[in-house]
Amino acid sequence: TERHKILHRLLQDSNDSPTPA
Amino acid sequence: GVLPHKKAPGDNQVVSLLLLAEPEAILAMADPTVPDSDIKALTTLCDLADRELVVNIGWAKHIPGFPSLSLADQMSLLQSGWMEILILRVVFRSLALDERLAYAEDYVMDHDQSKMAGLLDLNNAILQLVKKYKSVSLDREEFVLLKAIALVNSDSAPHEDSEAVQHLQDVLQGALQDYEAARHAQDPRRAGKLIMSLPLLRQTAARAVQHFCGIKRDGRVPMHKLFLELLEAK
Repeated sequence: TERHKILHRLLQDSNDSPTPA
Repeated sequence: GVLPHKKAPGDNQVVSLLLLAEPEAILAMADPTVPDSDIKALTTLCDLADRELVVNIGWAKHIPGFPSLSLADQMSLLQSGWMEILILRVVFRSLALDERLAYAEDYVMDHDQSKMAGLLDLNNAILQLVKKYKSVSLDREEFVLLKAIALVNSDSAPHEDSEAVQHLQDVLQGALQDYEAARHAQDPRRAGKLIMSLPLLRQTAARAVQHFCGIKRDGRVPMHKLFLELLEAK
């Protein structure tokens, strides 16, 4: 989960803004 | 006697929900001030892929039954299936085109552009899928079902709750069978034919991941974090 924190966050919330560079 | 309620042919709730969940088209918005080059093309595609991934994770949460899976199983399915989803979307957008791939409505790649970006082999492999689905006139309902099936069937590793994943696979496959029985009754093998296209999709996606991992190692193309995270998951 630590390695895949963005996927984890997106699955848990409904944030659909672009991910940082 | 009262007749049991009979569903209208093609009244398929899973299909209706998947059609509703289908994300809006995303534009590539290639920078018009930068001259065309392989780096520009790949930068545009990697940026587009990152934004596509965000909406596709949102989409996955609308697949009936997907949010009920454990978070670990949702993650492992997306970590294995994300590229299949991206490619299937490109393929479906390209069905009306001839030998060109619509990565976005404003980003269509032909042979020469594919060559310039170093994507000729990969794009030719994706065009094979386009050809396959053109030959059966894949419709939008079948596209959304196949995309969901590809995702829930993407991971061969053991799941935290394999029964729940299996149940979701059964529900979606059943929805495809029901849809075909109602809409394409003249071709009883159509559902099977579509399912049999999935190995080529997986093979093509594996090739794409391998190619973009090479681009990542090369380090000349900026990549956003979600795209990088999922490339690394492979």
